[in-house]
Amino acid sequence: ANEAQVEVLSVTVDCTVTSRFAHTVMTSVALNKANVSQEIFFKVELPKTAFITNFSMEIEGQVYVGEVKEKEKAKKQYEKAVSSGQTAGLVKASGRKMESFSVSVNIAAKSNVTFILTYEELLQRKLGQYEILTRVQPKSLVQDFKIMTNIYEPQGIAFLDAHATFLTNDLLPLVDKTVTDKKAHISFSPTVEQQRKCPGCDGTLIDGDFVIKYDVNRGERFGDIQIVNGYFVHFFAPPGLPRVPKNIVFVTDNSWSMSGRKLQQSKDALVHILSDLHEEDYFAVIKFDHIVLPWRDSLSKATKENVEEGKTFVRKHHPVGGTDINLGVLRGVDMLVKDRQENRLPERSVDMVILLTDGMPVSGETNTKKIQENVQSAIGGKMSLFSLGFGNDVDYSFLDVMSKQNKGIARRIFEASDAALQLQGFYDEIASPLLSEVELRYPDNAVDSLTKNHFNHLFNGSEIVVAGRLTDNDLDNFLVEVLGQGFEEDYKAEGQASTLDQEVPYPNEEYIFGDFTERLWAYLTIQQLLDKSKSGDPAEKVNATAKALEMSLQYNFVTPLTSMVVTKPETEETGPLIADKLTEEERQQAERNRYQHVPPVFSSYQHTYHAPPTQYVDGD
Amino acid sequence: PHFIIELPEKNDALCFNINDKPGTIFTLIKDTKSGVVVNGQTIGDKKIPPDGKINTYFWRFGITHKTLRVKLEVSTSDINVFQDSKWMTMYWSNSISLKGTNMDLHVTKDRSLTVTLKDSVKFVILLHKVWAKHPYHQDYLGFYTVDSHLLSPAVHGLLGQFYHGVEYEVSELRPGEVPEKPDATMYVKGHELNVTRGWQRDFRQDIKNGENVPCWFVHSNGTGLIDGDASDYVVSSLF
Repeated sequence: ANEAQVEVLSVTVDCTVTSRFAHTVMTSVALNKANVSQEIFFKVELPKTAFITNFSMEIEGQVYVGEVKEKEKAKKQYEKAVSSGQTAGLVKASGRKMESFSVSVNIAAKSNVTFILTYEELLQRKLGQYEILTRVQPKSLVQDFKIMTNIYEPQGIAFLDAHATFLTNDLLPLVDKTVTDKKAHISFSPTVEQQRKCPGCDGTLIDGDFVIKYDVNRGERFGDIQIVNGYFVHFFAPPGLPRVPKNIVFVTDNSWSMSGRKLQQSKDALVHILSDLHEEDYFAVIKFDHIVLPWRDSLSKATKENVEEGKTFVRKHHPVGGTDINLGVLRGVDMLVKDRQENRLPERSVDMVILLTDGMPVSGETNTKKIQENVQSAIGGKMSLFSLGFGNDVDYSFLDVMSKQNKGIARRIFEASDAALQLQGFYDEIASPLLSEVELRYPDNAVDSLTKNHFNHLFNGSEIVVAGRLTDNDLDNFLVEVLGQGFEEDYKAEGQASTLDQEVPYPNEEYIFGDFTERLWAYLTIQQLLDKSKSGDPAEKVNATAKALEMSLQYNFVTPLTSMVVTKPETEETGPLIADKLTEEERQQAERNRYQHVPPVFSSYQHTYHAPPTQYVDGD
Repeated sequence: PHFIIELPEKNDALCFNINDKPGTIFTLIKDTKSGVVVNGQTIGDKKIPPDGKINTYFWRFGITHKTLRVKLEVSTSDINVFQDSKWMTMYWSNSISLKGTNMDLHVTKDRSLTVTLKDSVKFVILLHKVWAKHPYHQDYLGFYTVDSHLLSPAVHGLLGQFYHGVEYEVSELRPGEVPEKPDATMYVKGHELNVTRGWQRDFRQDIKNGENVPCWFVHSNGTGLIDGDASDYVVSSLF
């Protein structure tokens, strides 16, 4: 807003969560107090895992609504706007977890404008909790400021915590939190005086993240199923499962580009991670640059002695040479395969490779497609590959696809002082497999359009979610079966799902948003189709892309395949604005541009050496 | 036995194997100026292993320091020290520390012997114990020089010739026979050699598994890297 000439009358963030599916509406009303028309900006931040579903502006009684269109068509249709650069910047990356949506519009003198942005996301359970993150930066004092969250969890709320980065001791009591068995209400609504940085000054204290964390109760062995309006969702994260031992090979990049802080952080994180290994786990460490340097030729049991020796190996060595990802990963895979063949590993245990790299393959095999083929062929479905892409020089999509092709996931690690913690955090998420080869079965004749129902692993603190459509709308219950491989024995659970009667958990409650199960199903389906469109075979990719596009349009989601076209009052002169959804690669590219980072190039073997030399002779 | 030459100024290492028939005695260090000589005798496996490959290792070292009038004979069974005109025997089964005017010795039970010879050299000998009933292998020793900078520029021997560095260049990195061990061309001592990137093990920290040290491997008994050939270092006795 333009200083004192614009008054922000209200900012409201209204979030409703029903069975992990969050629907957030951000509303802002501003008044142009000036005697002339002027541009007013609306800029908000939303989680990058969310899809925008609606945007509207109300100006002088006229409502301008954003329309979700196929991305390519929208661009062609509004070529003029695209060529004049107006599409750029409606949605931008903002930090690690968020993206910003911003729009500006000319408002006549003494007029109001109301902006309303709606987005939806399925909250993911990580390390035993869901997180609702709201970033609020009103920039000026607001007459009516309100953050309101209502959570409806039929399983019951196990715990709930709400805090904000900007909360002072004075503001803390203003966070109103009411938690009953299946419902929670959290609100924060400071007055203008309470928002002030100091008495009499215009600055606002409200600037930062408002975070709610919670978890739900777990009871049934088969999980929890909710059926609403012809769609069902199945949440599976049973309590009390023993962890399955794991055999883990850490393949870490030791090339030059890792020099300095990145290498130190990687070493710190890995040393910490090794300390956290359970004694029944097996592990190996392989460093690679243009050659591979295994700590040992096979995996070692995580005894105290071995862990200490592994840590010593991790701490040693200086970065050298270029990056041969192909060689490093294949060596790790080969080690696991060989140890399995030679029965050196416990029969009931999970095999995984964790790759940490910060750069593109510049040594050995450099064709990323070929590396993906080599790795997939070597792994042959026998283990999971998790990849950590450190910094902005790494080709994240290459790692992402390679991991997904091999029962794993990739994660970006941002270069910052907390990088070691990010690495440990990722490891903690996957450190405790509880079940492997989990399959959730439903009667064929009762359901269709199932989302993915086979999962390679269930990790401690996470949750498996499957949704689907009932073929018979009148169906009130059906049988479900969950199968998996656990520690010592196979896991099998059966249960009966029943239609959720909203009146029972939420009597006298005006219903929340009736089609949430259907939208949750659509959200999940689109996410999985988008994944498939990157890592499946060519025919699958085409089909998945087409289906994801169709559903994005049907459910009004702004996904990487669609755009939201926002028509402004002054369209005739300036053309519409188009909001796109960023992919992780686009976010990364934006960061590269921001930092103007020059990737280090491997050019020589020489660098400073600190250890004293030894000449020796010994046996093999 | 495998030889490792660490080259700090290049942050790199060179390695080669020397193989000959069991029982051969090689000169590892010979510094005529300071009077330091280290010879080592090899031993083979108990019998030829199924793969037919004859492996040799050092099992006995003879160390002489003429100026200090000190001799050591270290084998896989015992350690004999000649000092002040008399021999003394120590066993690997005891931890021992001896501080003398010209020499310090430290035995870590069943594991290592550290020798510091005054104003000349410090080295460590590792004892690799093998299960006594192993059908093929038997105990052997490793020899690590940890401080050799006081030896004269004339020092020679299979290890000694590298104590004051070696000039070389590596280029033309290319795929090797094994994917994880690329080949390259090394220019050293006027020769152009085909070398392979690999690693050898340093057992000082972890006597059982060792720790891998990446190095450029020079084939054929270090031909081209060592002065002359391996037979030039063969001697007839330990002292």
